Amino acid sequence: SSVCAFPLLANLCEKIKYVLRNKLPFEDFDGDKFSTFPTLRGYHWRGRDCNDKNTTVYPGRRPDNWDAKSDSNCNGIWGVDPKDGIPYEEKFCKGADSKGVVLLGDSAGAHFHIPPEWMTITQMSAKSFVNLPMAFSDELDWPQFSEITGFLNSTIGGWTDSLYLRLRKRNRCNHRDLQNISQNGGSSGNILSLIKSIHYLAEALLSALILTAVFCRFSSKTSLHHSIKRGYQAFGVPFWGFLIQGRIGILFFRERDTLAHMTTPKEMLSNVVQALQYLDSHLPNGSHVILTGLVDGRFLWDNLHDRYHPLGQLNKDVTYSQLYTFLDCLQVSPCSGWLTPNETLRNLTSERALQLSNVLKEIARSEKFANFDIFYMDFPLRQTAEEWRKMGGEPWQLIEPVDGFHPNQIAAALGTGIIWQRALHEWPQVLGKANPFNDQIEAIFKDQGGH
Amino acid sequence: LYKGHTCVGCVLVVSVIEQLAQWHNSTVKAAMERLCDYIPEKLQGFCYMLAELYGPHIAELIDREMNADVVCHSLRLCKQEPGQLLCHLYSPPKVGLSVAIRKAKRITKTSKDLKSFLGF
Repeated sequence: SSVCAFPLLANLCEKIKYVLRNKLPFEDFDGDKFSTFPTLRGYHWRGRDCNDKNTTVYPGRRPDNWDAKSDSNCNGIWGVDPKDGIPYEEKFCKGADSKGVVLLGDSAGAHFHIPPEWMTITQMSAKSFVNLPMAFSDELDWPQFSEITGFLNSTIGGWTDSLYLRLRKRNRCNHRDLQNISQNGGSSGNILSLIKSIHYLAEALLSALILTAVFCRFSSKTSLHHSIKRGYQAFGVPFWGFLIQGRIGILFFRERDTLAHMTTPKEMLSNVVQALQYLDSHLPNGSHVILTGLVDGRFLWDNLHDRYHPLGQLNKDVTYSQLYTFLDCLQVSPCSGWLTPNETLRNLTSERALQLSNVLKEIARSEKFANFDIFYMDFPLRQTAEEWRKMGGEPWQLIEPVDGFHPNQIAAALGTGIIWQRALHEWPQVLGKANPFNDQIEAIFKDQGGH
Repeated sequence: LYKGHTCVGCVLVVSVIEQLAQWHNSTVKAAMERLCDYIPEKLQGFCYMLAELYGPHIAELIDREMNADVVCHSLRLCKQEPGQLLCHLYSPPKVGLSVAIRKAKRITKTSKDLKSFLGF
């Protein structure tokens, strides 16, 4: 019936299914959910494990005895200062308000990207496909360059800026403390199970919990096993977090009648409050959550519909409007509410998006939680486009060229700066303090083992 | 849904092959070999296997000026679900998309190995 029916392959299949369903690293010898392998949910997605044979050693944990003897939290800071016998981790990171970054999200959060050079004939060569195996083993996502957890220099255009890099620069104790638990097709329907994937293990430092709760996606709830790793509420150090709502990937509809299947404000309220209540029973006290509103997806049609798609560059015969119609006809459109020639439907979709953003605003205003405070900010698409215009760019250059739908590398990097500035000015407590010992950490530990 | 994604994938790949042959002024077969040569070594075997199976039919249909929509429908990698529209990316051929697809299906019908592969 299937290749997995063969006895010899049954175990391997089970492991592959377990890993895929739970967003866990495929190669993780000590089972601590961190890996030394890049793809297959490895260190492109989570801080690189510095000892994959010891399950108590992983990024983001509370240091073991101030890491006097070894680096238990993989931030590259360990050992004892011979001058005074004080462990470096204690000297430089104790009370430093260290934080990591955890993102629960959709394809935008995971940074979905299909290289346009794979279908641009005029420039095609063997070089065009060098990244193909890595791209497929990372599900066509590039979290290592992404807006929230990116840490490698971009090789897909633009540049890398991320909340993680900024947190690390602010406090070098945060080195390698990142987790991107996103999935292509994330939605408010499965954000709850995604949040349950926050696997609480002993000792956690402060960490930024960034959730991209994608909603309005009409899809069945998928049960995701626990895959985010953090500390128990009892002795975890406060998280802080973002609940980033409404990435562009919000309107997935398999149904013909889009509006009838769009998440309603009532469902939205229920999904997000459930998710937050779950978090409240698991996050350490003193955490923070920031909700962001939905994007106005009319941006996509307005800026792309009559432009040629990479496939249509050679013969000028495929526009984004044709691509959107084709995907919608096949019922695989990622966003049939906005990627449509039907202006009325686009406007109605934006109207609903605004209603859902208002639900989030109301949640942030009125809901109270024991272990975290909660804030709201609009999704910064307009500011991103404005920033890019000031830099001489055009709006269509902020959208992935092949799928005509996801924010691209430039949009991701610009978005980081906007979110960071907003948090810095309005909720500085969320970002933790700048560590006065950064220079000393760098002087002694250089790149802290890199990534 | 996977059918929809399969159809998108087929139209993308056949379009690239068609345009490679056009850009390099080569046969479709040569274009497929060129594309497989571009792909990293460890995946080339898979590429050549697909080229072996589908190549002759894709070549025959493209040589008859059929576009990626027609090719993929005739290979049954794109399907028109009952009651659904006939999905296509490119502007339909002058003779009409349905007519072109029927003609293409007649051409591929004769192929035994394709039938067995599609069954697999």
